[in-house]
Amino acid sequence: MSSETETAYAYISAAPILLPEGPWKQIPGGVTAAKGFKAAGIYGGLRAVGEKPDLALVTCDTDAISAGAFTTNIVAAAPVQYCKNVLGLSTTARAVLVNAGQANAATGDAGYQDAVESANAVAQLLKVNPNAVLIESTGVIGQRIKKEALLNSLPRLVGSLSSNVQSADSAAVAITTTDLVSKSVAVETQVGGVSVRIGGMAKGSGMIHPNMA
Amino acid sequence: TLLGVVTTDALVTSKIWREMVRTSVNRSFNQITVDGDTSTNDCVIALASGISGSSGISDLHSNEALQLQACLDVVMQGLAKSIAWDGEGATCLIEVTVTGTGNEADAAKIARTVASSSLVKAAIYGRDPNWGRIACAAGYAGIHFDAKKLDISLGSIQLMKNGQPLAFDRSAASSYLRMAGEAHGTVEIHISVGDGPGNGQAWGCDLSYDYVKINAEYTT
Repeated sequence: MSSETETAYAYISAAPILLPEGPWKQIPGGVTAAKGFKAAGIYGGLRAVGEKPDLALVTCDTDAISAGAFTTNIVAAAPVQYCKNVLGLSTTARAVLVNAGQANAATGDAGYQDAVESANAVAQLLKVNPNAVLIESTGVIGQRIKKEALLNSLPRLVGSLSSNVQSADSAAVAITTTDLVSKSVAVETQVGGVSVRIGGMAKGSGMIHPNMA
Repeated sequence: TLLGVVTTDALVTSKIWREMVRTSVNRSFNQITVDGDTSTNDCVIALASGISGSSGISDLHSNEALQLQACLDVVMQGLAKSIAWDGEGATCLIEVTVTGTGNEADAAKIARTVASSSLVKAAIYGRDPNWGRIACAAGYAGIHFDAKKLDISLGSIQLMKNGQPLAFDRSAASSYLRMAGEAHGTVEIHISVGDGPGNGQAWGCDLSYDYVKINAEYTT
């Protein structure tokens, strides 16, 4: 796993994160900063060019309360449709699988089936309900995900899961496309006198004018 | 495309968590723009493990909910700003702050309209303190305001007051833009449209020749 992590660092640096002053402090880590979460980011052979990591997985040790915001573009990608359906059925989730390389958008029924099969495969490896796995995809529009490469990589991806900072960073790198920097942040604050952590990762550089709901 | 995954160990009910995420997304990711194209894949997933040991949040107006909401806003805004900062071909982040509207949503709409303007973005890249383009974009945002109450500042340099252009130091204003571009820093645009309590922000980036180059080469 450490070689995967070092590989991720070699491809892209971290973005400056601009946070205002407030009753919080920035802490190391991103999606793994909060208790109960693990992450991994590896190269799975999905990108057309280069070997930058392109598969990320975020998991929760418990049934996490889930929420989502999705593009209101009528031509929504298969993973968006899949997630909307799943979040309509369940209020909790255990994992989010993200791939870069192919957006799986405008790919019709076959693309939707790819999303379902990807989620099922992750669920099987994690031994959780398939409806507990959410999917995000980014990359070239009009191309289905390289499913064989993705499915073959999943055992290694699951095996790389860790709650450390490096794993969060690797995941943040793995979801990038034309991004020049990876985006990851975590903060700690007090809620009702108890320390609570919030972390996150994001990607985006072009085709950016979100209108999510 | 914008993708995001947010995690917390706060204990919160499903209904409250989904409402909090909706609010924070509207204050952050939905307030950025790079090129005006809304992706087919934009998606933010937020998970709450509930194992921090904090007491459960089930009232959106409780102190605990407000504390968590503020923190969620900050995390999502931090990520959102880094996306705008990293806009394809960008040399700087543009932060537009609007005050004086009747409510937060109106201010947010004006701010995002200005941040989205290709002419404003190109002017910033050209290091041109073009208050007219900023005023124009504010005016077509679809939010009514009195043009005679329009104030515009670039950083600390005021360009327009009460709808009247000011005799500002053009060289200093241009230098402000140039330094922000050279350092890949932030250009701040402040707009006031009245005396109302509403305020909002949006974030974008300048528009450079490289944007076309990148997207002409990134094909299906």
